[in-house]
Amino acid sequence: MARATIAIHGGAGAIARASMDADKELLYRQALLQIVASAQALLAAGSSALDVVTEAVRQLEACPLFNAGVGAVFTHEGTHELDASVMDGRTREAGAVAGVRRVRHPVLAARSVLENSPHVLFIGQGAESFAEKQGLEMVSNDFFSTPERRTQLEHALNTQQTLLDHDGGLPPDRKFG
Amino acid sequence: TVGAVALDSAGNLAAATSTGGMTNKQVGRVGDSPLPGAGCYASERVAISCTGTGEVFMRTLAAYDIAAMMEYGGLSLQQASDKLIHEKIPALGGSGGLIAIDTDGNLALPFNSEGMYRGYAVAGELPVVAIYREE
Repeated sequence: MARATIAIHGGAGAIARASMDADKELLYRQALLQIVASAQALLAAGSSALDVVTEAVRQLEACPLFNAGVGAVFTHEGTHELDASVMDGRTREAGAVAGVRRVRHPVLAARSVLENSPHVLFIGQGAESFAEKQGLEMVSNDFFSTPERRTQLEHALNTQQTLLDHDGGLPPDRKFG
Repeated sequence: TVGAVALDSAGNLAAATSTGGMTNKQVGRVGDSPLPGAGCYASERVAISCTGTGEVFMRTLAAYDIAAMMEYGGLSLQQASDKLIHEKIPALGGSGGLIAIDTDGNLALPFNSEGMYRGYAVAGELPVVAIYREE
């Protein structure tokens, strides 16, 4: 019997203690703890690794603090384009979507590609149609928008930079992706 | 960018990655996150999810490279992860990090930036979360 183990990430970057205010740091820690603890409970209950990583990333997508799903960064045109993938080590099967705009949980679309199609990667409109046919929840693109990310876009536009979400932060909160 | 890797009680591994991309990116630009072998990979030996300068993680096939260093080079998970994150990625001007688990339950969460939002939990132990390098 293997020792069930889970790890999650919410992005890396120039996250220095000095530049993060205590309240915001607490929000991040609470979000990470809640998600990793619930994944640990799923593993303890016998869930498969594939189900657990899918659910953990779905929760991370639902949390506005991280650059995925709600809280995603903005493109140059002020829109959101989301990408996701899942891979099962037992079978080497994989599913992915790229450039989707209306799929509430891209990781669920990726999982559906893995399970319900002979393909690995769907992009753009095709990925959206596939997700819709699979009965996944569709939302308007601005569902993913948050004020913090809009401020980051304005900062990036003013400085003519393309910023990884790791660099997309503003002083003092230079968040990483 | 967010991700998860897991080893279940049956000894199976899996990985998942999801992202909103880059702030102010050109419409249509895609990074490593949706590409198996670049931003996400899982085999019977190891599961990896990456975050960082997508183009560099694509050009190095970062996630698969760790599996290859372990399988063909005999490196441990920690050695392979460190080599990728602290040598190969910076050599191409990239930055970021990853999380990885191998079939023996070894964990690696390296990053070459100042911090990474991360957490892990092993069966029967308290979960751990961290943000800064020095934690």
